[in-house]
Amino acid sequence: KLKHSLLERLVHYLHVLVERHPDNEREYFSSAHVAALLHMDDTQIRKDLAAVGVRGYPRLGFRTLEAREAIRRTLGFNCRHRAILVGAGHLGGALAAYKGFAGYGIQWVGIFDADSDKHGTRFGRLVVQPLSRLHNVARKREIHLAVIAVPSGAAQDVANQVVTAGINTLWNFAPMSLVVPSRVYVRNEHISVGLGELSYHLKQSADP
Amino acid sequence: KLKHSLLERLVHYLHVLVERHPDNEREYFSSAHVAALLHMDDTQIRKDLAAVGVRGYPRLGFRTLEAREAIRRTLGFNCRHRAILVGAGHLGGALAAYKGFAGYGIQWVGIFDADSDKHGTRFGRLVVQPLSRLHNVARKREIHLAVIAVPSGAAQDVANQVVTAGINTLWNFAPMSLVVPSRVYVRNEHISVGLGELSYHLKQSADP
Ligand SMILES: NC(=O)c1ccc[n+]([C@@H]2O[C@H](COP(=O)([O-])OP(=O)(O)OC[C@H]3O[C@@H](n4cnc5c(N)ncnc54)[C@H](O)[C@@H]3O)[C@@H](O)[C@H]2O)c1
Ligand SMILES: NC(=O)c1ccc[n+]([C@@H]2O[C@H](COP(=O)([O-])OP(=O)(O)OC[C@H]3O[C@@H](n4cnc5c(N)ncnc54)[C@H](O)[C@@H]3O)[C@@H](O)[C@H]2O)c1
Repeated sequence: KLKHSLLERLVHYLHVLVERHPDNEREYFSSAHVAALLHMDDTQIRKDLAAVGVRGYPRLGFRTLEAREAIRRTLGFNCRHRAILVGAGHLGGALAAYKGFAGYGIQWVGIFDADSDKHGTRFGRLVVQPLSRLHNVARKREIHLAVIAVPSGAAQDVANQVVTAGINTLWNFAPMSLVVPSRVYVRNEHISVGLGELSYHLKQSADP
Repeated sequence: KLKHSLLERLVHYLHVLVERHPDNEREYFSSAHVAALLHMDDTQIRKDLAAVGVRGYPRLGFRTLEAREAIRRTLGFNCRHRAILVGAGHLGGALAAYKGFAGYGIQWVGIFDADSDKHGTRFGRLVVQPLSRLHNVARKREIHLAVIAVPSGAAQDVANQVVTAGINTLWNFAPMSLVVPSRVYVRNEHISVGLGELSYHLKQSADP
C-alpha cells in the first residue's frame, strides 16, 4: 500500500509530464529537469519512478509516455469510478462542469439536490434529482464514490444516506468531520487548510 | 514559524469547535472528545493547544471560545487579507460566492476575466473587469493575495501579470506548477491530489 506522500508526489509528476511545455513534446525527460521545476530532490524522483516500475534509459533519460502511463495506472486513473454528486450549488456546479475529472476516471452517474427548484436542471447528460431517488440509482449499478457538496449542517445527514445506499467512499467538501462506519473511507477536501496556510503566511510577512 | 502539519491540525480543531454539535454550545470541551472525533491522539491535541497558548482548567477542560480565538489569531484569520480573483468561470464563480471566506479574513477587492462577455457581470459588490485593469486596482491599495482560477494554459501568464502588479502571494487552482520569483509564495490547490488518493483507494478496494 503506497504512502500518502508518495501518492501526492506522483500526482505532481503527472502534472509536469502533461503540461504543455515545449519539453513535454520530447519523448524523453530528465529527472533533474522535473526536480528543478518542483523544487525537489532528483534522487527522490528516481526512487519514486522506480517504485512504479519506471527506469531511465542510458544517455536518453526517462520515456515521457511510459512514465505517464505507469503513474496513471498506479493511481487508478485509467479505471472507471462511478460517482454521484450531492449538492448542485456553487461548488457542486463547478465540480460537475469540470472536464478534468474524466481524465481521472471519474464518471458522473447522478446529481442530487434537496432544492426542488433545481430538480430537472441539466448538467451535461445528467439531470438533478431529489436525494430520495438515490436508492434507485444505486440499485442499478454499483456506485463507487459520493461527492458531498452541501452545507455543513446537511453533510452528516447526506453521508448517512449515501452510506445506507451502499456507497463506501466519500469525498467531503463541507468543512466538518463526518462520522461514518469504519468500512467507509472519507477524503476531506477542506479548502480551509489551504486558507490556513495562506493566512498564516500573510500574517508572518506582515508582522515577522 | 509553525510547521505545515501543525497548521493543518489547527484548522481541523477549529472545524470541530465551530460545528453545531450540541456539545459545542458548552463553554468547555475535553481534548479526549476532540481526539475521538478526529481519530487522533489526545496528547497531540494538548501539545498543539499549548503551542498556541491554550491550557485546560482543572476538572473543567479547555474553554471553547478561548481555544477558537487563539487558533484564529495564530492562523491570522482575524486579519484582513485583500484578495483578487482571476478567472470568473465555474470554479472562480464558486469561490466568489463562498460566504465562508469572510470568516477567514479574505476580502475580495477585484475579480478579473479575459472573456469580454463576462465583463460587467456582478459578483456581490464586485464587477468582473478585464485583467488590464489590474494595475489600477493594485495601485489604489496593497493587494495581499491573488487567486488563480483560469485554465492551465493561461495560468503562468496570469501569474506573471499579478506578480508584476506587486502581489506576492498566489493561490493557484490550475493543475500545473507556476514559475515565480523566490520572494513570491505559491499555494497550489490541486484537486487532483485528493482525486489521486481516492482513485488509488478505489483501485485497492476493487483489486486488493
Ligand atoms: N463555494 C466554494 O468555493 C466552497 C469552497 C469550500 C468549501 N465549500 C463547501 O461546499 C459546500 C457547498 O458550498 P456552496 O458554495 O456550493 O453552497 P450552495 O449553498 O451554493 O450549495 C449547496 C447546495 O446543497 C443543497 N442542499 C442543502 N441541503 C441538502 C441536502 N440535505 N441534500 C441535498 N442537497 C442539499 C442546496 O439546495 C444547494 O443547492 C459547503 O459545505 C461549503 O462550506 C464551498
Ligand atoms: N471546476 C472545478 O471544479 C475545478 C476543479 C479543480 C481545478 N480546476 C481548475 O480551475 C481552473 C478553472 O476551472 P473552471 O472549471 O472554472 O474553468 P472555466 O473554463 O469555467 O473558467 C475559466 C475562466 O478563466 C478565464 N480566463 C481564461 N484565460 C484567462 C486569462 N488569460 N486571464 C483571465 N481570465 C482568463 C475564462 O474566460 C473563464 O471565465 C482550471 O485550471 C481548472 O483545471 C477547476
